[in-house]
Amino acid sequence: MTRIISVVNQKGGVGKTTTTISVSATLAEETGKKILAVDLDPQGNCSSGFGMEKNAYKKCIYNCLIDDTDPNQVIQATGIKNLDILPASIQLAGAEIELVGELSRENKLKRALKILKDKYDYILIDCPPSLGLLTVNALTASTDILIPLQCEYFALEGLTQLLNTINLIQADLNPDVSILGILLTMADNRTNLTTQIIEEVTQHFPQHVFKSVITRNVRLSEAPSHGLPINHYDKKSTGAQNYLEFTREMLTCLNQS
Amino acid sequence: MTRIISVVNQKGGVGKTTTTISVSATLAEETGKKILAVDLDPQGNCSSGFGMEKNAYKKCIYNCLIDDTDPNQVIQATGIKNLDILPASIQLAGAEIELVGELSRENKLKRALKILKDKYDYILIDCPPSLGLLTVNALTASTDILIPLQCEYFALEGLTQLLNTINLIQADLNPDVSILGILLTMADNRTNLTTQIIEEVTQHFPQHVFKSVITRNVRLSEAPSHGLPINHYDKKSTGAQNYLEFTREMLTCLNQS
Ligand SMILES: Nc1ncnc2c1ncn2[C@@H]1O[C@H](COP(=O)(O)OP(=O)(O)OP(=O)(O)O)[C@@H](O)[C@H]1O
Ligand SMILES: Nc1ncnc2c1ncn2[C@@H]1O[C@H](COP(=O)(O)OP(=O)(O)OP(=O)(O)O)[C@@H](O)[C@H]1O
Ligand SMILES: [Mg+2]
Ligand SMILES: [Mg+2]
Repeated sequence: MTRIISVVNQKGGVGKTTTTISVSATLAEETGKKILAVDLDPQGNCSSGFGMEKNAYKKCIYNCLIDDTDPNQVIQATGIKNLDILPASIQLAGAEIELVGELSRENKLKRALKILKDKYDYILIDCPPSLGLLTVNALTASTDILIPLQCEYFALEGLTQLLNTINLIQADLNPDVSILGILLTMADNRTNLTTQIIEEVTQHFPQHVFKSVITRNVRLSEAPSHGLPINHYDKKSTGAQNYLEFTREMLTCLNQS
Repeated sequence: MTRIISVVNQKGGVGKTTTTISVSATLAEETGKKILAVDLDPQGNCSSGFGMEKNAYKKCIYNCLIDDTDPNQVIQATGIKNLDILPASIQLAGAEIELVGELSRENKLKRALKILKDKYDYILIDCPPSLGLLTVNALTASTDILIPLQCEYFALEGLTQLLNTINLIQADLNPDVSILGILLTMADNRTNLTTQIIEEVTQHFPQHVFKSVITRNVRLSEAPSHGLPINHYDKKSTGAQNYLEFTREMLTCLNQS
């Protein structure tokens, strides 16, 4: 069975895209399984982070949601073995408004991904920074939810709002989706703020917090300008090591549930 | 005439809220004029950054947009002389979908702020990380646009998309709004990435980039957990100094145009 993992947090800039790119590339290398990254953010950062040229593809995820295009016709190779991408483009910015009046608007992505059957072992969906219809589509289509959380006060504040929305989705749209866990990102162990945030999150949500933590590492923010995931840009960097350790911990969790 | 400044960038986590809070508090202290901060983000970070308790107020900006409540009944004191806030709450998350079918949906905020007449000299609007109807409402209501830009690759990538949207707003909804400028944030002068980004932005948009730059400073991310703007939390910090220098540069620009 394909595991479909939404990478979600309505707080902006917490590391959703960096996590989607890094984890999907690490999974492809470590497991040899078939991986698909889905870019559901109109900014298209996940697509460009894999080196996709913005106007190189005629169709994107927008077409799968709005005019039921077969995702197999839209999927692109990333150039990395075992890893494909379902790219986004600026057209996606209009999708939220266009979906409002559609029948069964929350299930559009779920239906599109069903067409792929068991072609992929793991699918990771990079969500936009909001709890609108695109993110609801991702949560409805998913088996698991991964929550990157920046070690900052504002990011912690939004967590309760996000968990409430997940409860609503589980009650009304997708009872089978469960929280895989909370991944702490951009940790700077020199600051008290990071220590405070980690203590607070671990205290409130002990059952959800991964042991692996991603520290702040400039190589992670350099990698996208070369169109490469971190394990291809600088395999020896702290960023690559952190994401390798996390991906292994995540696989253990996935194999147990 | 009241200057209404939208603080906008669809890229998440670039410093929109931190800029709105810091600049409005610095304006209140430096000019002695009447300042209003408007929180247009369902996350409500601007409201909590001023110490507003999430459920302490019955009405918020949502009511001004959806049921035409008089903003004077919703505005709260921040406890800082000359500075009030029009707060947000989680209800605002539903506004984007609810506004879709409304008549003249892009002008809701403009109409609400008109009721305030000249009660305030400067109004700063903290926008959510998207180019949806809430941000369109802010741009339609504004006289000026301030664009915080994190010194990172993904943030630079989104700039063209943002400038295109602003052109559309100027053509169709608000010919009087103009770009006040681009403020570089979270600069880390020790990294090549920051230098590259600053060079690239200054080369492509020389007429828009402010000389003042906000460097990365942990005191800025600590301040919101105390419910205080930076000039009240730690006036001697680099963050407070950076925002003071920027606010003065911004005032010079505003007085010239
Ligand atoms: N561990 C890290 N260390 C340093 N920089 C990082 C790290 N993780 C992410 N970044 C950088 O921080 C910025 C924000 O990360 P990213 O874009 O992945 O977040 P996001 O949650 O996807 O943002 P958005 O809400 O806009 O979609 C990016 O410029 C990225 O390169
Ligand atoms: N110059 C700075 N130095 C260090 N930390 C900063 C700085 N500016 C902002 N921050 C922190 O970075 C995080 C992102 O900033 P902020 O929330 O203001 O961005 P935003 O653009 O409003 O995010 P969103 O897109 O979610 O609305 C916050 O935790 C904030 O405290
Ligand atoms: Mg992203
Ligand atoms: Mg914000």
